[in-house]
Amino acid sequence: VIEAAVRGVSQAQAEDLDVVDVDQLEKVLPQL
Amino acid sequence: KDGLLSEEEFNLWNRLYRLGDSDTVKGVALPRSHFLSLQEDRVAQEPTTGIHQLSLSEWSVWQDHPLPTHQVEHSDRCHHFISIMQMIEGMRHEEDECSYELKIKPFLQMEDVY
Amino acid sequence: QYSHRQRLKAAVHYTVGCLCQEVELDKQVHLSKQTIAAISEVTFRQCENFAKDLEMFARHAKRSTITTDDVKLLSRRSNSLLKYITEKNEEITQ
Repeated sequence: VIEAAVRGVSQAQAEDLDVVDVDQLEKVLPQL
Repeated sequence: KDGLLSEEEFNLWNRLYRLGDSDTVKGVALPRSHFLSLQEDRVAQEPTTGIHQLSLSEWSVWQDHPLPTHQVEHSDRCHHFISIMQMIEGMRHEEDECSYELKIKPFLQMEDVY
Repeated sequence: QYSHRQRLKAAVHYTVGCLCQEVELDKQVHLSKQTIAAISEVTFRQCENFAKDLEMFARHAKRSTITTDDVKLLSRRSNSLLKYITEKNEEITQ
């Protein structure tokens, strides 16, 4: 859970966003 | 007999399949995965010229349903991934309220959490 | 059986929400409800896969009880995760 959340945050930050939405989670899902 | 390629097989491989210096793509690599949440010592990986970094997410548009197979079935992990992708697609345009939460909340009992 | 499964799912969802809240506070980034729902579903399904694996590991060792050794086997593919799980196990044992 923590890993998924942290990866989602990392992706959002890479996109310069302050919200993690499913769009960001989708991108980290394959590697997760 | 020793489990290695015979001379004939080696020549075939060398001619048809081997990637080398003359090829634009000299090899393929899957990006190394590591835990962000565990304190890991990571060596920064420089992408090597000519080594094509494979993408796990490039084809995600097609990964929302099981594609046809031949002789073997999709794995549990594959079905798992597909179902989450489908779930995400279903929730993509939700605003404020989350349908999953609304559906599951009536079943919440704190003694299960404890 | 359906109701029991949904209760477990709800408990997982609630707990996932709490854990995500910790990450939000730590990273100062908000996670949408849909993100939390997706993480919850990933977790629940993964637990089902873990349960099948754990049963098989225990059965392979001719045991009828799943032990921490079986859990460690689950994490074998990642050195860092295996190390983490082993350390946590030792903490709990102490």
